[in-house]
Amino acid sequence: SAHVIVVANEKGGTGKSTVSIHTTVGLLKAGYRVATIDLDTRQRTLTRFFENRLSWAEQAGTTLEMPFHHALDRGDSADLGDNETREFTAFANAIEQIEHDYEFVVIDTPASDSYLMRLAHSLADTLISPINDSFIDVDVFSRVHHDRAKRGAIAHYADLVLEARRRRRQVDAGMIDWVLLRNRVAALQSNNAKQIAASIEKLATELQFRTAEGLHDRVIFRELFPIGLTALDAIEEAARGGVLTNSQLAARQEIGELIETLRLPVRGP
Amino acid sequence: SAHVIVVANEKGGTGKSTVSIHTTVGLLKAGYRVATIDLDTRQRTLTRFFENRLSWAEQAGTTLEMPFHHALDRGDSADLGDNETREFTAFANAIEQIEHDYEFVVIDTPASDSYLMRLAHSLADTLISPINDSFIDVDVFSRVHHDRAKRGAIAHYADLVLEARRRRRQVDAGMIDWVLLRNRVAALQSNNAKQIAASIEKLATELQFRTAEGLHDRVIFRELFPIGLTALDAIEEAARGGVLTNSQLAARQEIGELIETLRLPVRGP
Ligand SMILES: Nc1ncnc2c1ncn2[C@@H]1O[C@H](COP(=O)(O)OP(=O)(O)OP(=O)(O)O)[C@@H](O)[C@H]1O
Ligand SMILES: Nc1ncnc2c1ncn2[C@@H]1O[C@H](COP(=O)(O)OP(=O)(O)OP(=O)(O)O)[C@@H](O)[C@H]1O
Ligand SMILES: [Mg+2]
Ligand SMILES: [Mg+2]
Repeated sequence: SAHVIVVANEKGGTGKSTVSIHTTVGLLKAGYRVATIDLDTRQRTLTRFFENRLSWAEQAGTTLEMPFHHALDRGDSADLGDNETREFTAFANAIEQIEHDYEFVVIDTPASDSYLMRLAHSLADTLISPINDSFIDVDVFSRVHHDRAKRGAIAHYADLVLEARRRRRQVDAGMIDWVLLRNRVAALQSNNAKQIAASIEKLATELQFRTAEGLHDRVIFRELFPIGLTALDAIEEAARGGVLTNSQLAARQEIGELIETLRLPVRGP
Repeated sequence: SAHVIVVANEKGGTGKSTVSIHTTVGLLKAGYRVATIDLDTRQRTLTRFFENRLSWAEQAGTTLEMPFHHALDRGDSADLGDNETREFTAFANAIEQIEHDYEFVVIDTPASDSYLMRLAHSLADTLISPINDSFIDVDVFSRVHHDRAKRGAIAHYADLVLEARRRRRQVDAGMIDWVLLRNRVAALQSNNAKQIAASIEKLATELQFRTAEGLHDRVIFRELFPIGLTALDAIEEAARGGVLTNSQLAARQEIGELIETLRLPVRGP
């Protein structure tokens, strides 16, 4: 059945949707059958991206690789228990439809704590948590403090992931491969970036995650959103003469390396 | 009574907490009495910053300007109506305590839609919405689309703000001065950044907001979080010989210009 990739981090704007978009397109380009689920019921960035992609392909008279996409609806009753039941049912139905027909499911999540977002964590085979090079971002994993003695208390998001891991082990002894991905890394490495990298390496052992190389802050990772394309696609100017710009090459390399780092189960012969 | 500054944007990671921190310290340095309310009950970035600031001042044996700070607690019953009543009461009490004793209240908000976050919007005299130079960020204000004919439908966050304005006008005919602030602007302006700036200028007329110059992406805006300092404070290396680094000067200038752009009511003689 499908290998589930969840992209999550309770911290806002770390790049969950950007990573979901590029991982999905990367796997599609590699020939895999990919399904996607957008759990960000209000913002729907992933859903909007694929709407733009479909619309662009139609007006260009071409076809572009598309995943089998599910956008979940928001539960909107005043009763939390009622909402949760409805959301669980919709999510379970979506998973059921895809788990036997697709090789990968990529699930994008919102930055707010919710029943649905926590449930997604327990379903992950691979959990990718993008993070910015910033102590504000580290603080949701482990409390930053100038005083070494007061540093390091496990914070609310790391807690959420550890709890999801416990639940998963109880259910089916399943393992969650947790990958931390530095995102929007600056071209020039500052002392701050070095310190962040060092903090993350220490945390990796304590929280049992591994770190991926990271994606730099590149305009090409965001400027194609209105037309639903990525650096992995044949972008018009680049398509002339088949020569890729340096930025498109660099972006493709970073996404390729990310997918390799994920050590996803590859299809048999 | 106090002039209320709300820093909000439903999009995650646009810099709400960073702007809240620097606006607060900027106003304190200018000698104003400032109170702060942290509505991000789970992540508490603003609260964590002031905890770090207090702790750093104590270990350094100095005093640092501090606002009168309120961190709201999360409502945690299973009944939404019940939570909302509790949160409203706590928020109303916090406002009541400060509105006559302080000149400014800065309210930081979480990136998720909630009763409390919406209520804060209706209380704003000044609403600052930071935004990244990205179509993904524009999309929560107005739907981006390659096809000019399909572009521009008002999106969910702009909707939320317009609704808050309507409610406010009904309550006390009050006006919300909505300021859009481009944040994490790259040093080199790309075509993408130019397009974003142009989209924002068009939206400004339609949604009735004005735009502020913007803050560049500067490591100094984030590297001092663990010690609760900002570029506006006397940072150790900079304090030697009283010479400020270029980055500290540039950051101070940007925060100064931001506060000026806010056109806040200044105290009488
Ligand atoms: N590697 C990158 N290079 C350039 N821009 C990026 C990169 N990653 C993310 N961005 C931009 O940063 C912003 C945040 O990214 P994104 O929306 O993917 O994060 P998110 O974690 O999904 O946010 P949210 O918490 O709101 O769901 C967006 O404007 C996006 O275009
Ligand atoms: N102008 C800036 N220069 C450098 N880094 C910045 C700047 N503004 C924000 N950041 C960094 O970007 C990230 C997001 O900023 P911040 O946490 O203030 O946003 P937010 O809108 O409060 O996020 P959330 O939606 O999670 O509450 C943080 O890592 C922060 O340190
Ligand atoms: Mg997202
Ligand atoms: Mg914040």
